[in-house]
Amino acid sequence: SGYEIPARLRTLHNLVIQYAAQGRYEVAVPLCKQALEDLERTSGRGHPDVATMLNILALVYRDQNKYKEAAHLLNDALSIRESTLGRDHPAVAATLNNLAVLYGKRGKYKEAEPLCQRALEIREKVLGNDHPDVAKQLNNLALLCQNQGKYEAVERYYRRALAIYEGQLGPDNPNVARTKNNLASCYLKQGKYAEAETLYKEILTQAHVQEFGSVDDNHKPIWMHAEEREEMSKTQHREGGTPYVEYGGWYKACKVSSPTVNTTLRNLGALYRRQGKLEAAETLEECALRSR
Amino acid sequence: DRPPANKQQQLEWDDSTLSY
Repeated sequence: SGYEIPARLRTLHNLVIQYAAQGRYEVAVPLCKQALEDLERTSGRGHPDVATMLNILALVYRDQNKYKEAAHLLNDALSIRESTLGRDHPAVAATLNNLAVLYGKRGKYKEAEPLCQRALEIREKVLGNDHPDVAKQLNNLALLCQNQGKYEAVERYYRRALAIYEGQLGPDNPNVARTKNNLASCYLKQGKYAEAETLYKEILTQAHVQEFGSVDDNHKPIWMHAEEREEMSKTQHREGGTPYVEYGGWYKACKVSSPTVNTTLRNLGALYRRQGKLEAAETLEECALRSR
Repeated sequence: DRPPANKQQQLEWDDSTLSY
């Protein structure tokens, strides 16, 4: 775009961030407002620096949960950016996205959706259909649709995001597991338990493969252990309890690797419980507790 | 029948708005 944030605005931004982090909004806000006034006077209301300053102040308002005020500022910043950078600029997409986030925070999902949609179109146009930033945008769009109960759209968006992450970043990228987890949540909301279960198992198998390189008789993902333990409890009379199954250190591995895996353990555990597979559920829940 | 432990999903803010 050719636009660069002037050094003094950068400095001011850092200062504002520090004040905001300390909760000193009574200092941060007037500082921003004064700078905004100065910029408007010296550079004119439509200058890109004014848009940047509006963004900085919007962040402070956002941190104070003043979403309405923040959105007002971002709308002004949006008009400036559209007229100075063009309607299809990444900065316009980013501003649209953040506006959508602010609307979303206020539960205005219906208003947020078209903004998010436009941000998506810009990113597709500028970055191509398979860029990870497109997947990020799809993720936000899916979430907005989920809040409106538009599950068909949610599935479509998450599936696309998943394909992008898998294709561009590889199966081990944390975004893959995260998106699968989100998609599974969407399935659960619709009562599609089998589909959710498949995804949870995929996540756990992938986490296992990442740690041990393969799945074989000696290296099984945790859900296979859980189901075996379930089977054993059904076929054998438990006297003095089943000996504790050693998970091959798997839980240690998932401990550091990701909170998503932990969530997945608990979610699949809940699904097992729903099916009355209590031993299997306990196995996963225990693993989740250990790895927390 | 406990509800599944779904993590609260959050809309993601784009921090790049300040780098243009």
